[in-house]
Amino acid sequence: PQQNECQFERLNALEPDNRVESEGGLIETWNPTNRQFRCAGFALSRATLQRNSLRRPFYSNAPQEIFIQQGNGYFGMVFPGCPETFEEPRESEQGEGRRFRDSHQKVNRFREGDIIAVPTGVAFWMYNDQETPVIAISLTDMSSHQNQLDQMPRRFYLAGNHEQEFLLYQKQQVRGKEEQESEGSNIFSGFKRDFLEDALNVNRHIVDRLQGRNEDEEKGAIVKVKGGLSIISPPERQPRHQSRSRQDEERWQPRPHKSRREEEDDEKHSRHHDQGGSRWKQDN
Amino acid sequence: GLEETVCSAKYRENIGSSSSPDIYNPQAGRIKTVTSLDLPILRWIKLSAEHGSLHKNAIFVPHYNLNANSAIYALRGRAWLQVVNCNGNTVFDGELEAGRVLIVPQNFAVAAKALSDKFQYVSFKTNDRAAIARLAGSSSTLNGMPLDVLAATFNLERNDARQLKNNNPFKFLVPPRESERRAVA
Repeated sequence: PQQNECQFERLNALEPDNRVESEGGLIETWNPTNRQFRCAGFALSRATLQRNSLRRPFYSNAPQEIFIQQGNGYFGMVFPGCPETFEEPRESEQGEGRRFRDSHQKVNRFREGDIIAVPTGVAFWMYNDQETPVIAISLTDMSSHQNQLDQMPRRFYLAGNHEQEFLLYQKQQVRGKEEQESEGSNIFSGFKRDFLEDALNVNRHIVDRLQGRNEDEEKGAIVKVKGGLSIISPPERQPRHQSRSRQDEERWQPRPHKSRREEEDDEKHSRHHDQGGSRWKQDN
Repeated sequence: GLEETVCSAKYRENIGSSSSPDIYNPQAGRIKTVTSLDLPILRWIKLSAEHGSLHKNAIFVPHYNLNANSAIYALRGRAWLQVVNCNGNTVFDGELEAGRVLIVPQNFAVAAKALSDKFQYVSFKTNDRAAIARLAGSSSTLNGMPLDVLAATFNLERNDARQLKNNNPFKFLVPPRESERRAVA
């Protein structure tokens, strides 16, 4: 913070002062140029996602901490260089007669009360697959050493053709200094079409979609997904403290000490069982 | 003591064309980086560097620096570069020729296409473990997302989303098309 930025005589409780509506929800922001925020060095926003709504992928110039005030759903982060470890099974290939098997990086579930940590520059998306609207409060730590830009929070959207939630404050700051040529697009839209056609090896139609040029592209940062998303994800587990029965509790007690002989017997039994159960488990 | 840690430290690492590249495609070019993993002193000064050499019409896929600003200094030849800010505005769309420098702020998307026989550059980065995220090609950010998320995000048919994930098999450098290669020959 600049000198005397934090010399407060009085503090105020603040409400969000900007609201950007989307097809599938809305994003509210607190003015990051407010002195209290400038002193603290962070920015705050609140996203509300309706049922079957996807917050389109974006990354930020500073790390984020997101608290789930309400609802649950899926989120994903794409880490550069990490493998796509969630893979579609072979069965779906035969079942639907498809040759393509999708794979992607890890997808997680979130629920009410969760904190989600999002590193700087990592693309993040979230999806509400439940009836209850998801409300997520996000703090972006502008004073983090990982932010090497100025103190203004910036969202880099990978898709869409909409105003990013902190743009209003950017415009207020640059007013009188320089006019912005255009606003409210995604990072692909700034590249030349031919260039993207070559770089992605796809046709113009796909490039137009990527750049948000299609006619019905006024859906905003949060879009409705017709029929919902199908995501490769393990079945949800109940939290242990809710699902653990008395038998389970007993299983969690420390096991009584066994003699070496007893342990060897156990091992033999276990091997036998393994061999019967699966032909893949053989000695090397 | 200082004399034990600094005086005999390694201060030099070659990243020029003669060194062993980290990224190499004989038809597209090569890239070599030096970070604090290669040269530990960089952890102290919090800087790193990258040297690249691209063949004519080869493309360095759209990408961004996650955690660093960068200064791209053209050493030889010329390339066409595009840089895009967070609002989707093209903030640079032009040639970078030998002797000139282009500053690319953190997280701004950038892509390059070599216009001359061999475009060479050095990029200084303001983080000792600077990392990039690629927006196109195999194992890129788009590939890391589920197919349905990609289709919903870009309002695409599943088949088009598949093409987006699969069509470019290259990771960093895309070689020129066959017709462009023939023209160069």
